[in-house]
Amino acid sequence: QLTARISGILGSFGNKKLTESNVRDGMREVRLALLEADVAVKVVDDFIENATAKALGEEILRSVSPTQQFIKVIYDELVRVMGGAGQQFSLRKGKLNILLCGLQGSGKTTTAAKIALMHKKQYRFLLVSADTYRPAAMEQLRILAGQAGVGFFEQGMKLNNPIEIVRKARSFADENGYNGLIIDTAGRMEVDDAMMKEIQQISKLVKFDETFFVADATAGQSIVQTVSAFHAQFNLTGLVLTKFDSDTRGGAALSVKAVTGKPIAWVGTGEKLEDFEIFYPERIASRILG
Amino acid sequence: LFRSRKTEKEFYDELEEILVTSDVGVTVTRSIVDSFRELAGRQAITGGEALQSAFVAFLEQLVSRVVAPEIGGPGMSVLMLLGVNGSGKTTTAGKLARSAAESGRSVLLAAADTFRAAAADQLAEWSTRAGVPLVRQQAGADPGAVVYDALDAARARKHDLVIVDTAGRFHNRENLVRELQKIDKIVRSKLAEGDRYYRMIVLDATAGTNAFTQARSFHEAVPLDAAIVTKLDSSARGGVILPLIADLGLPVFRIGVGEGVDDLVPFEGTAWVHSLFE
Ligand SMILES: Nc1nc2c(ncn2[C@@H]2O[C@H](COP(=O)(O)OP(=O)(O)OP(=O)(O)O)[C@@H](O)[C@H]2O)c(=O)[nH]1
Ligand SMILES: Nc1nc2c(ncn2[C@@H]2O[C@H](COP(=O)(O)OP(=O)(O)OP(=O)(O)O)[C@@H](O)[C@H]2O)c(=O)[nH]1
Ligand SMILES: [Mg+2]
Ligand SMILES: [Mg+2]
Repeated sequence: QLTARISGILGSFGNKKLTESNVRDGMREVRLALLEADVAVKVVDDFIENATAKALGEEILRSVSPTQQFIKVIYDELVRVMGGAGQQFSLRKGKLNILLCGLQGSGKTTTAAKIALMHKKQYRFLLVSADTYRPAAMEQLRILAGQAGVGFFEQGMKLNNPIEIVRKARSFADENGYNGLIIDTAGRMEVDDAMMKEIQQISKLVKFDETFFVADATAGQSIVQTVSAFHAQFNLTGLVLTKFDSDTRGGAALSVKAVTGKPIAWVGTGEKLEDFEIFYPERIASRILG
Repeated sequence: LFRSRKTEKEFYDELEEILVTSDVGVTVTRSIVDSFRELAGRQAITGGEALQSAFVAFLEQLVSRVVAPEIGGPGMSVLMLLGVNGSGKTTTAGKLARSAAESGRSVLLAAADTFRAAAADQLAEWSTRAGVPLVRQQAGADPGAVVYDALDAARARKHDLVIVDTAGRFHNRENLVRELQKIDKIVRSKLAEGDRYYRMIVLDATAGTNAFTQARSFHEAVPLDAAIVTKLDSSARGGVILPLIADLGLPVFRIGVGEGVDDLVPFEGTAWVHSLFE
């Protein structure tokens, strides 16, 4: 455990301050813990640099052990980077257009239905599948929309052009009193130029109030490169982290947050549509630190 | 990634960066590098460039330690795919069915994911692409019952390869692991003399070190014969392959390199090792 490792290193210091030398020793353990949690190397290095600056110049409090104080500096900094305690994400009122994007298998289709279920009292949702690639992707969303008790754009199932589907869905939503539009897209990699061009085109067809990158909480080091590319090519407004019911420490959450600066709105905690929660930085911070 | 003309310290620093950013994991990286340092010491290898080529050779030797099984035998072969949600099992089942059918085998697909929305429909489309029959039941059916029926059908129609697709599940979900063990038990109960049974975990190359935790955990629950690592067409390098081979002794049977029916290829250790340093 990180606390045990830190106390082994900081042990008993009688100094009034956390000195540069014992902070550096402690940070080496923190760095290891963050890498073991799958936080991206570059994000770890930046975090350690900022946390070190915060730790130095901390007066040692008489009421807590140096270890507790050091850990608190780390924990507080992690919570701050993850969005700060007490910060709550909220969707705009009135008409709402949401675009979901992300890597293959990250949980976008399931998340589309989860978002709708969570907010169906505030909006009349139409779920749209713009995934013309994955076998039975549209059928999957159709079934989930039914389970969530929200609308599904059935006409899209006969079309084979994502651009055309989104255009027709937008008109259909307007003409039929849907004030919540959620567009589910095919999984894609940032290294696939054609697919990145497609999602860029889709992002211009509708005035999207939210564009969420849906990331798997078990993602590894390359998530940084992926989400940077997505964010650079068309503005993400938020993040959703799925599969937090796994035993991953979830360092990917820190990575995607650090790289985009965008809020993590929700986390997926299971396969059922109810397994969807508001994101709390404190919980994820403790989990990442192990 | 490996620059030429470097000091030993530069070499070891770069090496740790390459391995960790490839998702080998920091703990496994340190133990691999420690073993290499010991070997380099014993063989008196010095200088950045010499260490570099020695390390590549060291990894090539490591990954060749285990050999992937050949699917086949006198009787019927059953290949069960398992793994966490979204790793690529269903797609891989389709690709495997296609390549086996192309090499002349009589293949049957079994849709043992009776839980997730449109899972059987997804596999049905793949069975069409592969040109092989599919056994499926209604949504919510018992996955064990699907497997039981599939193996009866395979026996009756003399199929020589049954590919079983299972529902995604996390290794820390006890009830789901127990369900998998139940499916496994049913398969084993239907095997006859001469039949072969292969259990393979499908791992997502874009996952972090949890991929290794998955492999280790599932291997304890249901002894695995090999892994298939998917999505290697991404920017991820699949570093999980090193601890998979070194710590679990599990070979990599195939790698997934895309979403098309032909995008599943044999794992070539040397080529993969070199890709880490590109
Ligand atoms: N355990 C768990 N499984 C999840 C979660 N979210 C999604 N899943 C599962 O992950 C798998 C993939 O989910 P999908 O919704 O199909 O993912 P996707 O991003 O739409 O996939 P593509 O369209 O192929 O890119 C499914 O088995 C889902 O049930 C979660 O929070 N926890
Ligand atoms: N680019 C790429 N995509 C892949 C690869 N293998 C699978 N996929 C995609 O990953 C997504 C998930 O694949 P599935 O086959 O549904 O995964 P699964 O393990 O069966 O998912 P669940 O049954 O929900 O647990 C789909 O969009 C696939 O097309 C691969 O090697 N490369
Ligand atoms: Mg989808
Ligand atoms: Mg599947």
